[in-house]
Amino acid sequence: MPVFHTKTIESILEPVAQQISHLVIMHEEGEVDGKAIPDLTVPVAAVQAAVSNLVRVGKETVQTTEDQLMKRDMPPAFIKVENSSSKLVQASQMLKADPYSVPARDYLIDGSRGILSGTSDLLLTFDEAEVRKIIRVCKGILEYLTVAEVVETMEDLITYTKNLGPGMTKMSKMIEERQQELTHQEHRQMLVNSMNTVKELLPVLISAIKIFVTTKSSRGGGTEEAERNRRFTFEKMSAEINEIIRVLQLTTWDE
Amino acid sequence: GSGQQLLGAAKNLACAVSDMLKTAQPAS
Repeated sequence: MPVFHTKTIESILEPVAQQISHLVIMHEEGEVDGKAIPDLTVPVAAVQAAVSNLVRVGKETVQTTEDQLMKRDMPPAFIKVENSSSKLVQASQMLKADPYSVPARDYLIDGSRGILSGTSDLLLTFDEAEVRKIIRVCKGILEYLTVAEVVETMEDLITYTKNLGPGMTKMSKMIEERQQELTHQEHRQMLVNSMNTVKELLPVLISAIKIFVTTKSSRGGGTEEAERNRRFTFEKMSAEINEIIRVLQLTTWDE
Repeated sequence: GSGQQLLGAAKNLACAVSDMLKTAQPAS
């Protein structure tokens, strides 16, 4: 079971997570007992600089985004990484005074974990905002699907098909990219399946509308049935898009 | 855009922490 739910986040954080685990195990098994830890002044300064840079870029992202949730959720991650960075500075100072210091090792582990956790929070917040962009496109399609109910002429139908096409293509592309990003195989498959169903149903819906328009203009019977048929396809498509929206918001923790 | 910058900055930080942890391995 992957811990990080996107490949991008996984590629960034997984190596550090493994190293921290390794350090913790060595620490717990006493492998480091009685051994000196080398001077960390230089690498810790590099971490501090990287933290400052991440926080700077993060604050710029927060300032320029229109996503209110990201504006709200990202700043606590800055504080977490900054505090953890201070812990690492303390650890390096303690180790300089005493390379065998046990509390310094705890600070080292805590600080590293804090940076991992804060960076993970930050990346997740960013990723959630990216997901909301996809969801907005999906919701736009959902809304436009309802217009199917007011299509009454062939001219309307042409306009409707023309308008729906580009949105569908955009949504399909975004879902395809997103599913490739996910580490969770089941979630990937769910997105692929639902998107395929939506794509398959699109011509079915257009055809159902066409039958409704033709039936209505011929003033013969069957209008009600055509309407039912159209609604059935519309509801099926809407259900699949809602399923896509639901799956997009799942993380590996939502099992 | 800023998204790529953010991911890049996170990647740099992760690398810096990795390097630090490698240095922190006690000499045997």
